[in-house]
Amino acid sequence: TEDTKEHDEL
Amino acid sequence: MNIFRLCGDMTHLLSVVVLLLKIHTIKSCAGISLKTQELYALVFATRYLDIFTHHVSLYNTVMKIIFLGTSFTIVWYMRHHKVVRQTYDKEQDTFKHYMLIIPCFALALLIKTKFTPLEVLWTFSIYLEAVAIFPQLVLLQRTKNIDNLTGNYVFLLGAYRGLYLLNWIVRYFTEKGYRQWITWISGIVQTALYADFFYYYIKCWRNNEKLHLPS
Repeated sequence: TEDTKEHDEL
Repeated sequence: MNIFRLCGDMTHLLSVVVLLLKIHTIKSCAGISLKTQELYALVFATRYLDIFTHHVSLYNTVMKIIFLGTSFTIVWYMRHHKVVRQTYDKEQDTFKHYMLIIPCFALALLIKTKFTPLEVLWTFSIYLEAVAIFPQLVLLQRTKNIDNLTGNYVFLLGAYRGLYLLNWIVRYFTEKGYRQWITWISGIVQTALYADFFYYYIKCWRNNEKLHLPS
């Protein structure tokens, strides 16, 4: 499964 | 941003404050692993390469600058400050960096979302963060008298990871199509590494004893 979110965490 | 994410970040920030308090005010880094601190500096340096190209929010950018700045400051203190460096338990802090860095980098080349330099380094930083606490945990086990600040520092770091897990659960149920397997699995591994420490931390705290880990 592909990750869907841009990196928005620290 | 949900409450768990914010509390997680604040706990992370507080852990850094506690560590800097010990180093800057008490002028001691006894019981702190330089190996772990150097790994964290590497984690932030490779993860936040997008700091000027990928804007998420002012909050994110400011926090990135803080974590980058403090992690390198801590390493500088432990390596170069003429008083602090003498309190470093060099003989006990024997873990080798490359034993963690090389496998993490290899894994990042194999399992990543996109094959671009930034993405591979970002993924590497996620894997490395998961295991970067290892030298610190080994050092704690070897330390006879763990002082309160060191114990609290590691506890806060573990709490930050636990709160991030709750943040992901909330996000999973509230954001459509949200998933990030690499981050999740690494985060679960990272939190699990603290389980043993948490057990003894809470046990000693409840018995009103000074923190000590069985060797």
